[in-house]
Amino acid sequence: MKTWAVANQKGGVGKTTTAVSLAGLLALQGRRTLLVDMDPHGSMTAYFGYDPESVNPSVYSLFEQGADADQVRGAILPTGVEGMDLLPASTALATLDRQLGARSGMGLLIRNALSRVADEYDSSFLDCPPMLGVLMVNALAACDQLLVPVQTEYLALKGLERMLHTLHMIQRSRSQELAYLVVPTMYDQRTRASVDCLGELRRRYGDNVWSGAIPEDTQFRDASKRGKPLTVLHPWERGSQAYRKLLDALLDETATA
Amino acid sequence: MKTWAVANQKGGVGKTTTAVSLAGLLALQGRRTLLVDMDPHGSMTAYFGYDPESVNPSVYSLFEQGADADQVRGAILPTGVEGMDLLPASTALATLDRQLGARSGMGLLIRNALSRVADEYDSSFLDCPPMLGVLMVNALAACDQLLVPVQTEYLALKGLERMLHTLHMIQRSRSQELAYLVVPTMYDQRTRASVDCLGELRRRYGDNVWSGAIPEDTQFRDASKRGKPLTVLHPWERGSQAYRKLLDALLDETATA
Ligand SMILES: Nc1ncnc2c1ncn2[C@@H]1O[C@H](COP(=O)(O)OP(=O)(O)OP(=O)(O)O)[C@@H](O)[C@H]1O
Ligand SMILES: Nc1ncnc2c1ncn2[C@@H]1O[C@H](COP(=O)(O)OP(=O)(O)OP(=O)(O)O)[C@@H](O)[C@H]1O
Ligand SMILES: [Mg+2]
Ligand SMILES: [Mg+2]
Repeated sequence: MKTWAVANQKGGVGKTTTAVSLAGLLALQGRRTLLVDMDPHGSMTAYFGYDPESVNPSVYSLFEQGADADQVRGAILPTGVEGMDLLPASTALATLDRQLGARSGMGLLIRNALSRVADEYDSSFLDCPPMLGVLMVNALAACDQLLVPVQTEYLALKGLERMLHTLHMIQRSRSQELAYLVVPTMYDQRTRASVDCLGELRRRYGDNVWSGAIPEDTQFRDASKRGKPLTVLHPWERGSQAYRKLLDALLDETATA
Repeated sequence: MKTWAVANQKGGVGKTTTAVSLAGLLALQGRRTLLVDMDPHGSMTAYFGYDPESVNPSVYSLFEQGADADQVRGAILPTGVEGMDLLPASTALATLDRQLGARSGMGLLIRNALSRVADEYDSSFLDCPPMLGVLMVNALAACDQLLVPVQTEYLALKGLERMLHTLHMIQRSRSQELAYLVVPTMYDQRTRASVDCLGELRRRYGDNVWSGAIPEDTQFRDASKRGKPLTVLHPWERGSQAYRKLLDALLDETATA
């Protein structure tokens, strides 16, 4: 199983949309994919029609009660898309940092949980909340590669630098490399600021930026109402086509990884 | 001094943009406004050209070292807009929840800090991070009214209900009312989903939703590059005009509050 974490401390950049879109494409190709919602706000869980306030078991209960194979399998839900399952988030995740506090050793919980079901899925996507904390530490430890969606706008560039600096520090303390790919999102080629930002991203981050960009596409908003990924509902839409190209690039890399 | 907190656990809905835009309008009217950045990602601090990684003192140092009048005044920075000052965020705020853990009594720190400078400003805006935690508890305790920017898209509606439920609970434990106003943002009247969502928001939340809506306007992205609010740079832009109407509604209410 190959695991991608999708993260950015900046909010509303397309993290959930990226995870759901890529998983939808893999499901269409007949691969089994596990989506993991690590966001206390539970956007992905709500996307597939579940209620983060009442869903139980969930990612949170794995922290609370342990994550052996039965507990992990017991928390997994169907998404209504063949081959795509969900490990849901509960709103109680918002209390995790306060509860765990300085207690160490909880940084590998998600990685261990995923290893219990690794032979049942081809890939998994971890949807991260817009914050740096114990959930982020878990996602970094559990993933093979980090995808960082970045809106093509000026302030987002500054925030990216700071965040990558922090993530490098977390990985260094575990003597691990940070394997990341920046994914430009909500790109609007008619807006000067968007075009300039994309150029700046490529100048600064070189090969760590995907060679394409996800275009601004209002169909993403509509798809969330239907509870299915846009890539499953309308595979020929501009937004879907862009995610297909991204997936091709990611699978290419996998082949050589 | 009247204090507004701008919050929503959903990311990227226009919290920072709302705080900066409203404060800019008040500054143009000759009123003194204090912006408080409570987001560990420091979007607002970076907006005005400061570095959240190195800025010190900051909101974080008030938690660490105390918030008497000198400490609060000592942390306030100019924004380059006459009459508008900034209490900056530092990236260290990301560790606050873990550090404070179950320690009680830190929920009133920001309210007490603001009271030290209340006679030097007409109004203040607290820009909250997209999370529920000790910073949110502080913002609720410190504000007279909560502004909740909500993107007019389907998933945002579900998330709003859950969040308001949690905020009501926090306020109830302090036997306080939750005074909030939902502000529809990024409204695109050409998109069916946007129009439907606005209608649904009004149906569900009645008078707790502002009667207007902030339109989708790419000029907001461009303004952040210039480090000035759009309402100061281009007061006649569609986006600025919408915030002017919102401010009128807020000041009307203040008059009767
Ligand atoms: N390429 C795109 N073009 C237009 N809209 C998009 C695009 N990608 C995502 N969106 C919309 O932008 C909003 C934010 O996307 P999403 O919720 O995926 O971001 P996020 O980073 O997961 O947010 P959060 O920080 O709250 O977790 C949603 O309304 C989504 O439908
Ligand atoms: N009305 C609008 N129309 C178009 N773009 C907007 C509008 N309001 C804000 N934006 C843009 O949307 C992005 C997100 O806005 P902003 O950073 O203010 O949201 P936020 O809720 O503060 O995000 P976070 O959750 O990360 O704190 C920014 O690029 C901003 O320029
Ligand atoms: Mg998300
Ligand atoms: Mg913000």
